[in-house]
Amino acid sequence: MFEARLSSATTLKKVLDAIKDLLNEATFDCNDSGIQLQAMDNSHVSLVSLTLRADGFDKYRCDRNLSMGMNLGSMAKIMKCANNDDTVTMKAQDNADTVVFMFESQNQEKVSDYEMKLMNLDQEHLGIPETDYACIVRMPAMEFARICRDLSQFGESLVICCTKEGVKFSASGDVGSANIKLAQTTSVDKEEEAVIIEMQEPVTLTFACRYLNSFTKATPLTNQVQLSMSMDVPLVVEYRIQDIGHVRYYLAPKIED
Amino acid sequence: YMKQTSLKSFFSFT
Repeated sequence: MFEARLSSATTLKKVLDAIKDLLNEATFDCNDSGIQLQAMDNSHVSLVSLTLRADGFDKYRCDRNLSMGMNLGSMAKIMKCANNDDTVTMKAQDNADTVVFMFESQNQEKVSDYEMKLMNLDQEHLGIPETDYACIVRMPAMEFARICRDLSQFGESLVICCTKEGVKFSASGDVGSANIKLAQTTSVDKEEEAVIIEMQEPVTLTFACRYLNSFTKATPLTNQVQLSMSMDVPLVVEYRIQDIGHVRYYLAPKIED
Repeated sequence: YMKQTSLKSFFSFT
């Protein structure tokens, strides 16, 4: 028996919005410590890694490890039927080929349930090595989304250059070129508005804008985003989900041909 | 010219 309950459907809606741009389907691996999802996009350029810890749910029970392959488009149709303040419960029997989403209104007067067929997905699990990154940037998630959106007008690629002084985002193309520099915050009044840089060595890396823009669909989940970078290795973009886990995106860099 | 790399060249399959 698997059962996981959240007191507000908003969190699950936001999590789904954060991953469905990159993935059409994905397997939710459930065990007694929580729910994990790891999947690459079709082109194998980016990877989504989602963790929802058991202790972050209002109720969580998972008697046997369970892998639930879901079509995220179908899941989105179902989640659209939930009000933000509904309680949402996911339920499945052991070895089941369906999962049930149950929504309960706050006054308990409306209860809906939606049963969705599960899929058998071929899963390629990637082992991600522990890495000490040369630069770690923490910045407002809204600011990062804005920068990705603005600069993707000027080129397909975004260059991120991180030094001790700050982080510079650049794009160039037919129109011309664009640069946005963010200095490290000197006095932190509000932590969620700060730009903080931990640098061992300066880094300059180039990434495809379209993936970065997909990652920013996670912005509603949290105030701050963390970018971890080292030369010539994938970028990690991490959004923490309050009290329950995180969604991390890995993006392979573009390199000189 | 910048070439897009694949994640598969950085991470190993488990």
